[in-house]
Amino acid sequence: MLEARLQTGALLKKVLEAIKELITDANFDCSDNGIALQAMDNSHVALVALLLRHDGFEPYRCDRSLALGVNLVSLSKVLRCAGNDDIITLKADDTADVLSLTFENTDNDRISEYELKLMDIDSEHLGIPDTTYEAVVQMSSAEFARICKDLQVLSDSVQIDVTKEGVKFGAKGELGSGAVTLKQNGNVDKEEEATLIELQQNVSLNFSLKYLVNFTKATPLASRVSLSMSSEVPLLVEYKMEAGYIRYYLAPKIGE
Amino acid sequence: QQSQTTLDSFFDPT
Repeated sequence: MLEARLQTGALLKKVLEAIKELITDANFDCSDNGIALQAMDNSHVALVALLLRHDGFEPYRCDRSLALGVNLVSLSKVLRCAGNDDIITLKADDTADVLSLTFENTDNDRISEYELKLMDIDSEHLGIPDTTYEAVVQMSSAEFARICKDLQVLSDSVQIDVTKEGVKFGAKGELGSGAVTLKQNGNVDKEEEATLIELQQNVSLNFSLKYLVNFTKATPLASRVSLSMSSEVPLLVEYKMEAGYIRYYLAPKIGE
Repeated sequence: QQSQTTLDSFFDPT
């Protein structure tokens, strides 16, 4: 059986907000290690890989690996019944036909209990090869969200060019064109806002802005985001949390 | 015109 108690229930609410528009149904794979999820969107253009490590929960108990098939829209609806400061406990027994959720307020004088019906989801698990990326950009997650949203006014896609000087996000469309360049600035006072670039080779890649904007729904989970790129391989957008991560992979656009 | 690729050719089912 699974028992996982999360002191900051708001984290789970934010995680659901960050994935529920990209994927509808997914298995939460529970094991000793924690709770993981991997799923592609319907069009197989983007993939979400989530890990909530066991040490983020107190206590965390999972005797036997379990796959909890969840409709994410339903789960996010139930999570809306939890207060932002509530402690959330997830429980499932080995038959895994329901997921029990308990929300306790901080005064511990209001306890609400919900049960969500689970479903059988036959999803294939994909092997994600270890990749050494040609360019890795670390930047403010709020800045990345702003750039994606701003450029979406101009075009459906963005060209990302990374050199050792900086990273340029450019978009061209019917009404005109726009570009935002962030210079590498490791010396800024505010570490959280620094743009850092690790570069083996310059890269120039095109991606759908619709998906990137969707990924930025994870912004409340982390102040930093990393963009890992190599020519003609999927972009990796990673938000690191205290005990885990949310990674998005996006297939590039090719051709002129 | 650019075309959108998919992830199928990059990631293998395990």
